[in-house]
Amino acid sequence: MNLFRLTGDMMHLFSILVILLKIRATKSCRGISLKTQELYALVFVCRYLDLLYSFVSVYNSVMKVTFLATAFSIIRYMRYDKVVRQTYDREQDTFRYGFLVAPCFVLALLINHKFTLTEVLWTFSIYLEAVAILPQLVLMQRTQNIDNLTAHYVALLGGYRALYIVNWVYRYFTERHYKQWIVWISGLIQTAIYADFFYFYTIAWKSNKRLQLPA
Amino acid sequence: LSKSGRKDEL
Repeated sequence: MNLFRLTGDMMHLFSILVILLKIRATKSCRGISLKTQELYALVFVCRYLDLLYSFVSVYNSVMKVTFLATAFSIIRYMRYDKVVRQTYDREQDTFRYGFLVAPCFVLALLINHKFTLTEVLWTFSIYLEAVAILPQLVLMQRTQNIDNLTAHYVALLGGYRALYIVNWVYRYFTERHYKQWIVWISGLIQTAIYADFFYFYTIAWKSNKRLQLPA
Repeated sequence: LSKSGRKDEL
């Protein structure tokens, strides 16, 4: 465990806590894409199946369980909470996520380390995570009224994967045999998807204004 | 895990 990886994980954790805080404190999920949240839940379920058959560390297990629990908690609020669900931007959040899930699954069947059920699902989760933010980015571009918590949420999520890239570089040079092309290329694509967002996020932050994405 | 420790990441 290095500092880049740990900071990345903490950003990931905080991003989720920011959303939960927003939902619980304001009783509103305005600006949050349920599609993205559901994709992340699917990502976590497919990736953390190994909770059932392998153990890495207490840290690892606690984080995995936390990610799973919070993902489903957010979905529960957005779908079923009497107050919160009325604030969901149903008409705007129309991204057809089948167009993300299907290609990622086919790609996982074709490009993987080992053709076994858990390995293919794990690979699928890596590919899907890379693009899972897209419905959220599209929603933000549509609504044009992005509150600070939502902006910070996306920034933390983008920062998490960017720090993982630094962590991979670090590990490549400090650990023998540390090579993982599937994760690296997916992670690079995932981070690149945020580039545009970060450009406008930085501008808004510097000028102390509310984030606005061009239509 | 022996496989380059990739699954110790989240």
